[in-house]
Amino acid sequence: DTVEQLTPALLDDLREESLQLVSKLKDSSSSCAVDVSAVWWEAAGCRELCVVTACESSVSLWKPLASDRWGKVYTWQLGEIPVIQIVPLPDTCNLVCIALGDLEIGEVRLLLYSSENDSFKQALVKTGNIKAVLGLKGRRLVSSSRTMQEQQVEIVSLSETGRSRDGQTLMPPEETVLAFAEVEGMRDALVGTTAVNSIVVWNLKTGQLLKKMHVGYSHPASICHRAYSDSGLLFVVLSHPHAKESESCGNPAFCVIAFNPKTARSTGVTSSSLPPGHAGRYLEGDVKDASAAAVLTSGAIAVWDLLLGQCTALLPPGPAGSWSLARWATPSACLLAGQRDGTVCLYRY
Amino acid sequence: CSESDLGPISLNWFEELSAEAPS
Repeated sequence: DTVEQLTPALLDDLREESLQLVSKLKDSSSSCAVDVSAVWWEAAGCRELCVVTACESSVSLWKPLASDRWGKVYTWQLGEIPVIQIVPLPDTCNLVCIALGDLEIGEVRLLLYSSENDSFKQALVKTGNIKAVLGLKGRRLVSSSRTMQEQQVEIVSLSETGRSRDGQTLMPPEETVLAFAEVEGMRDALVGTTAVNSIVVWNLKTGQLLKKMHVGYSHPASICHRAYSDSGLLFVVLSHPHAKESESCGNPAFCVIAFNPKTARSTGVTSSSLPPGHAGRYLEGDVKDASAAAVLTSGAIAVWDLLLGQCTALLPPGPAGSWSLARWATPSACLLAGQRDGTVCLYRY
Repeated sequence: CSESDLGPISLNWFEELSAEAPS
C-alpha cells in the first residue's frame, strides 16, 4: 500500500522499464551501511569491477561470483573514528580512499592491496578539519580544509603502493569550498562550489585561482557534481540538497548551468525536479554522464536524464524499507542502491 | 543560450584566464 501511495500510476511504466535488478548483496555483519561504491580490483591477473561497502567501523570489498552472487574478499577494520564516506579514485585499480570523522571529516585513509608483500593494507593520507574531498584522475586526491586562520586547498598524489608523494597547494578562495569536480576533457582545470554559492575555477598545474562566479539566487545551496567545457562555455551540473517538491518549479534537485568564464555570466540549461507525488526533499545523490540518481525523503530513489530534465526511473521503497544510498557504478551503466541494513541492489539502467 | 546574454565567448578561456590571474 505504501509503495502504491508513493508511486503515481503514470510513473509505474518508467519504473518497470528503466531499471532491471541484476543482483543483490547483503553484508550480514553490517549493522548500518554508510556508503557504497564500485572499484576496479585485480587479483591473479584478472581485473574485475568490484563493490566496496562501508559501515561505520569497517569497509568490505566484494567480488562478483557465478550466478549473480557476490563474495566478500576482504574487510578492513577501522579504528574508533567512524567512516563517513567512500572516496573513489577514478581510473585506478586496487585502491580506494575513505573519509572518517565525527561531524566533519577528520582524516582520509587509503585502502589498498599491496602486491609487494601480498597483503591488504591501509594508510593515513591526510588529517585536519576537512570540508570536502574528491578523488581525481591520475591517482590524486584534492581536499579543502580549515584552520583557525585560513583555508587550505591541497592535492596529494598517491603512488601504486599507497605512499603519498609531496602535495601541491591551490590558491584558496575566501569562502569555504564544499565540493569539487574535475572539468572533463581539460586535464588542468578543476571547479569547486563554495559556502556562499559561488563556482570557483582553478588551474591545477599552476595552482592559480582563475575565476569566481556566483551561481545565482535562483539556485541556492548548490553542490557541484560534474563539469565540462564546450564551445567556450563551462557547463556545471549542480545539485540542491534542500530541493522540495512544493518548490519544484523554482528549486530543482539537479540543474545544468552554462557559465561564460570570461564574463562570469551564466544561464540555466536544464533543471530536474522531484517527481510528482514525492513529498519531502532530496537527501543525497550521484551524477554520471547525463544521469543523476538521488534518494528522496519518501524513501524512494529517483533517476533523471539531465539533458532532458526529466525523471526517467523511480525505485519505490521496498518491503525491507527505504533506500538510503544511490551511486552509479562506472564504467558500467549500473546503479548501486543501498539500504541501511547493508543490503545493496545492483540495477542495470 | 546566446552570446548577448553571456557576453563575449572565448574558446581559449582557460589559457586566457591563466595568463591574467595572479600566480
